[in-house]
Amino acid sequence: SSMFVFPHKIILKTCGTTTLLLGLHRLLRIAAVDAGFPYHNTGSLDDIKAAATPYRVFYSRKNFLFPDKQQGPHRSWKQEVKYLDDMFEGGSAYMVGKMNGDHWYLYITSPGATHTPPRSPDEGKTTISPTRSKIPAGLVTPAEEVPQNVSDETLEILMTDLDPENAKQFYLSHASAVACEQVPLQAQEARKAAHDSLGGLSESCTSDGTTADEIFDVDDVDKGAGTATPMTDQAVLAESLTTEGHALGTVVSNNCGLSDVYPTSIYPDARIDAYMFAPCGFSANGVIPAPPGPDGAQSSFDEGNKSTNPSAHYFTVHVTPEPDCSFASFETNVPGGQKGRETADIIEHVVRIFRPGRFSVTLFETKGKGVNPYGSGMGIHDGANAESRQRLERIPGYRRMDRIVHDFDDYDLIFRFYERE
Amino acid sequence: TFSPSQATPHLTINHDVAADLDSSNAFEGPEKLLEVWFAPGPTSLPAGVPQNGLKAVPSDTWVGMLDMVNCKILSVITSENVDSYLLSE
Repeated sequence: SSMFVFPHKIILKTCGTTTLLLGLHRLLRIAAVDAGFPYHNTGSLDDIKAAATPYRVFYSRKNFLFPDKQQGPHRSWKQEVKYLDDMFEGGSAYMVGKMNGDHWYLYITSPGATHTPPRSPDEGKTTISPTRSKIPAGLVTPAEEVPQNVSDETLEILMTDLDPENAKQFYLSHASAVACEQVPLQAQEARKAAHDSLGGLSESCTSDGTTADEIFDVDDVDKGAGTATPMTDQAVLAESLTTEGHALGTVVSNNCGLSDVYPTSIYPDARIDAYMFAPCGFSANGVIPAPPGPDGAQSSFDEGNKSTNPSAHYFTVHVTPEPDCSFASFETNVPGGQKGRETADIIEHVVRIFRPGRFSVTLFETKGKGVNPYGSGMGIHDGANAESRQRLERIPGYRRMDRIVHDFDDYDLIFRFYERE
Repeated sequence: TFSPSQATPHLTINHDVAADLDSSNAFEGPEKLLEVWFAPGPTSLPAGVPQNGLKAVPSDTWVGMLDMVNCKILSVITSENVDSYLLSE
């Protein structure tokens, strides 16, 4: 799971049986109490109901795979929509894609949504949400006051039925074995010596190649480390590089090709934070400041749009490799094209990492004259970039099954669905 | 090719959580995505809100909200324009 906090918005993407919407009221309250954003649903911040009035809200998810395992309001789209409708005014819910296949759900509120008076405190009591009155989304800044030069673009790739060979990379055992091969020989020898001093129960990270299963024995050995010869710095280094979640996450990120999606040759200040879960699963967040401009100052990829939102880009990846529910997601707000990589390049790169049986691509982008003049190749404003759009029709090894466009007030949503040939 | 600048994001790891995390019983699968905007852009914050807006909220303050979601903070990348939290499950 991941969270991104910007000055003006927060993005929370959570996996599995997390109860994302149960945190929504607390989130709005933090925005009011701790960040000072306006609230309209009560007279005082001391009131537990006090919650910041959002400018707009997006909630989306892929279709449910295992609804019975979900908790709280997350067992069905109907319940999720009810929860959001109870919380906000003026929301709209959509289903995009094949009803009898992979599809995608979206709940969205519009800026400037009509405000109706909040409910009375005793009305609408619920055991799920502490909120008793609806939050009038969209009141903070009416739509007509939105700066015309603010662009926003979010690309999401949701992949299922991952290729089993590719999925192996996201098991801790595999990652540890790869890490062992990369740990400096000196550290490996120090590590081996430390383990020998503990009775030689495990060779663990040896230069002749150790299986992942053997590496799992390391944990048992280390429990006795306090009563035997302390490990040297080199041994500790080897230990951390082959077992610690963040260290292994970095190894996986480098080996699977994720670190090259936004390469440092183009995005020099990019920083990736990756974690390898035990026994399997992988998450990574990337923060990508824009490259410096000619004068050395931080510029923005949105320079062509004269964006007021410089250097605020991210990407996030989550992987579940188990064969019965294999899934991977990739999401980014780094604009396609312009000074960076084309959206089609990004999609092809990500798909090569996982080789999914099926995947959907959704692109949300602000509409308007100033938006994305170079074209991501995904959108409907990309007449000048037919070549890029053609590439999206022909992702190598895949057949494009659906292309659906939704035309919202200030955003376009393009949904594409592909299956392996 | 550019050289890394002083704007390079900074990583902090929450070792208390990251070191002993066991996800054996965690069901993963497709995510839910929530995006809440409080202003149209980072330079359009309402009066009375600090210049860095939500970024002014200390990490510890988010912990209570994340507990309700069933997530723990594993690590944080802080940068000038966005803070990135890597979470458990």
